Amino acid sequence: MSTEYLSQEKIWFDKYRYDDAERQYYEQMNG
Amino acid sequence: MANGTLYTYPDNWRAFKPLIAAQYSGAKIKVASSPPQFHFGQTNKTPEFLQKFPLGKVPAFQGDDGFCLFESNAIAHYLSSEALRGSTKEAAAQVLQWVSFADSEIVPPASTWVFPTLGIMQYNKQATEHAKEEVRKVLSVLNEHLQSRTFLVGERLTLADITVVCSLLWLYKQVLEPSFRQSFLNTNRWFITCINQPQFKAVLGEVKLCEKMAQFDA
Amino acid sequence: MANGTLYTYPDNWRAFKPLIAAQYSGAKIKVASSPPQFHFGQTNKTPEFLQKFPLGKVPAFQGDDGFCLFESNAIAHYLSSEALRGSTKEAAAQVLQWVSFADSEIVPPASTWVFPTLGIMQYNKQATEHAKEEVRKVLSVLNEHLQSRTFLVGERLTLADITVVCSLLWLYKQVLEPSFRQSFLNTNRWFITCINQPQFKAVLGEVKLCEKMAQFDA
Repeated sequence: MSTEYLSQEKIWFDKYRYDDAERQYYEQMNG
Repeated sequence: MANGTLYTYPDNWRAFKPLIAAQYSGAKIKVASSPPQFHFGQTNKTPEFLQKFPLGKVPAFQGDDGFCLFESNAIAHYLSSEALRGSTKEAAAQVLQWVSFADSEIVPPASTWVFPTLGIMQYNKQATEHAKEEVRKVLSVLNEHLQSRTFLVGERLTLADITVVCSLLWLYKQVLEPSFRQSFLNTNRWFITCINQPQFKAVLGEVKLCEKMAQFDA
Repeated sequence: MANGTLYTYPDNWRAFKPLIAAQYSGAKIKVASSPPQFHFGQTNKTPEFLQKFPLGKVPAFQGDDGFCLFESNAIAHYLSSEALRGSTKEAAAQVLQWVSFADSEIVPPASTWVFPTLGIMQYNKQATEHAKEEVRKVLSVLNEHLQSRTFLVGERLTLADITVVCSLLWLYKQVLEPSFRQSFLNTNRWFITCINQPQFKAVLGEVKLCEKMAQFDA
């Protein structure tokens, strides 16, 4: 039952992609 | 004492955090998780609920004095005792550090890995493999930190332990089979110490650790 | 007073939170954001840095007394005054509520919408349109809440305002053009009140609000 509710949770599944992209962007910016 | 009502759906790991905190602080919490008190998907969409909790998210807390709060970490902090929040400025900041760590470093990869095994999300091999690596890194960071510590902050259990344990629950129950978790002995010891505390058992019941890594449920 | 060094790369909105908090509390913070003090991508991968800050992420804080902390919300809380943290139990919980709200409700759609306009991420039309709706909802929740309030918690500025303003910065600078933000007059008024506080100006300088919604930078 609760797993059906779980599917309605708001999770940032792509967070790692955004973290990686942001890190690379600022690493490049900082040479 | 902050007594009141916690609105949630049953078995909500986010609701476990304030409920376990209340077990330590002695706050009296009525759980509204099934009709007629609360019907997830209906009650939290009514105007009176949204007036108190504008996002319509659960868990949501209403004190007997009418004080309303949403966001599980805020509710858990409010229902905690001073000892759970961290009794010095440094300890209080470290508690928040691990609470942030749980939300930003554990919840996303844990959900990516576990949800397909519960059949509530499409399986994606690349995403799952990446999530496994992130979980390995999280367990390793905790393992290092707990090398010489019983609990995450100071000498006693705090809201940091409650929050991180609750964010790891699905992983330990569903996919961290012995061969995967054997490299993180300190983390396993700490996790088992916590779930065996009477205050955790009162909310979680018996937590059975995963024996066979669940595969995605096509 | 918690004086120390904040390690970050320049212009890091997550670092603005503790730096603005320190402006209010009087904590003396040295910012290490460029060589030789700190080189993002190198220093934070060295063994000595990882020994203190196991995730290798920034911002990271080391007090003059040696106390180390990672996770920007924990650092901002540590560098805050009691007034900023919320002077009652209720206010302190509401501050944490808005801090959680910023991380869980604002940062994901703000990143999805803004990153492609900075050339940080690939543009994805469907994801961007969805993010715009999420941002609209966030601005609307804030607009309702600020209908009869000057600040988010209580009568005075707190860490809640600092955290939510910093999480909205990129949106207001990059994509919230006048036609988009005109429906959220209370939120706009509150945002401008905050960024015009001398403590915000000391860290952010002059914040220029977006005039034309930036499109993705192919």
